[in-house]
Amino acid sequence: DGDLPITRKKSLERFFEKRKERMTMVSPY
Amino acid sequence: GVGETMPFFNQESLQQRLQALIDGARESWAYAIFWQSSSTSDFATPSVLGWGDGYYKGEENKNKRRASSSSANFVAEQEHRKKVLRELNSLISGVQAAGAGSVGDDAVDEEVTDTEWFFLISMTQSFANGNGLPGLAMYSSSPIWVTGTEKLAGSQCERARQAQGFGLQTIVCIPSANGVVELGSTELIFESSDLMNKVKYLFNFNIDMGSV
Repeated sequence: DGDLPITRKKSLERFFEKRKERMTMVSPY
Repeated sequence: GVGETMPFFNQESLQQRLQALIDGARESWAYAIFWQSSSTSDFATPSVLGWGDGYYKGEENKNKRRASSSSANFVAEQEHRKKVLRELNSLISGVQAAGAGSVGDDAVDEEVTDTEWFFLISMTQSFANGNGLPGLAMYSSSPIWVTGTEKLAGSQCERARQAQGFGLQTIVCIPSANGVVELGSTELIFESSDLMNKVKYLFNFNIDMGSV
């Protein structure tokens, strides 16, 4: 419903940040 | 100092402890979750374990589990997961509109692995005292360590069976004064006092090592 508890918001922010890091770490070779 | 009371409700501190727990481990843990107990002085109200914080590290050898990536089911499931991730990302981006900004499309359009999905849906779960692996660990005040596909699949706990369905091979729940620390891995990891001691040290609470 668009109303996330603050702990989930923080956890999701970190999850997405880490996911982006993992994506950019993938070797192009 | 170790003897001080840990600021359990400080999420930064929780996150650091969860990261320290598995980033420095010899074993390859995919994630760590702190299930926080609803603290109440009313003994008539049963305590419930809900999402406190989590750290998702990822799998070491995820490429070897991509055999079915061309099946129609896989494609449909990936579409569903990416749609949910886009929606969640929109929520988060809205939250931080005045600050750090969006994480970008590349973080949501890549394959969403089974363990990532299991971690994400964990955020929606909660456990009454005695229910599920975390609730059982809390209720018994004893760590629960389940290793192997068969043991997970044969568990009475829905969460263990769910974990197995998403490719996890090891799941551990270690109780604390204010909740339960859970770790999961796609590898076979066997019980060690080393991990118990790390949790005991990092989360600063007492567990009965004799009951392990």
